[in-house]
Amino acid sequence: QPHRKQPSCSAQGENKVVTLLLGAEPEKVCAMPDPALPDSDIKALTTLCDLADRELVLNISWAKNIPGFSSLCLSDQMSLLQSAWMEILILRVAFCSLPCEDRLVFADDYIMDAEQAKSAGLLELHKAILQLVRRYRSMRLEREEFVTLKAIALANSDSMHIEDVEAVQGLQDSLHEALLDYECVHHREDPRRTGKLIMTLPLLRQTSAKAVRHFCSIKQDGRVPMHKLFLELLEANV
Amino acid sequence: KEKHKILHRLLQNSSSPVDL
Repeated sequence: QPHRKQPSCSAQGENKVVTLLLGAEPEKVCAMPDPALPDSDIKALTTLCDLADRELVLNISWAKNIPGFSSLCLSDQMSLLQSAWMEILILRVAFCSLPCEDRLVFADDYIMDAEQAKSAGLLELHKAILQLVRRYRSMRLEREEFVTLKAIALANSDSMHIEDVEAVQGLQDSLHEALLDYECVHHREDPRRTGKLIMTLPLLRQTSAKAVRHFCSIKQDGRVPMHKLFLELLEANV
Repeated sequence: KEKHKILHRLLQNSSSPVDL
């Protein structure tokens, strides 16, 4: 790889990869909790699992639209998604929750405070995601940074089953480069901002692992109906 | 891979891949 020279930007100063990632963002999904069911922990968890399943379908199309992702072999595309799917879901919840104090925006029609999280048995997870939200809020995370960081989380998922390590490294490099270029143009005042953003990824990984463990135990309980894709990916992480 | 057939199918069928 050559050394970085000028940022690869359009005449308007926009990075091409970041622009493509903004265009690839999945549409918003509504949670639509079943009005016929009385409020309960089961209802809350059913709503979340159903929402996650529908988002996962959209996230697979999103991944295909990350510049360079679909050049990877199918097996590596699968391995990255199997490792990073929960990080991608959580990062989106964290970004959508930035305007809200102490509440998590799972969807526009499904916003959860600590009390509701406690009733659903999700208080620990709620706290962990809020820690991430506070990190991003203190940095004033921008949409361009969010979409790029989400793609980086996918490319950097540390799956143990990658076949073409060089190709995945190439994808990581191009996304990293895009973030560096964006920060170089938009945040010249803080040369460490890219590093600060990347340094939030361990907390995202930690939170995601916590969420996967929690939903695996819910799955074993067998009281919450789960759709097939959600189940398939939960099983991939065990 | 057989265990992950939904992911496999969705990856094969989803549209508009973008490559630089």
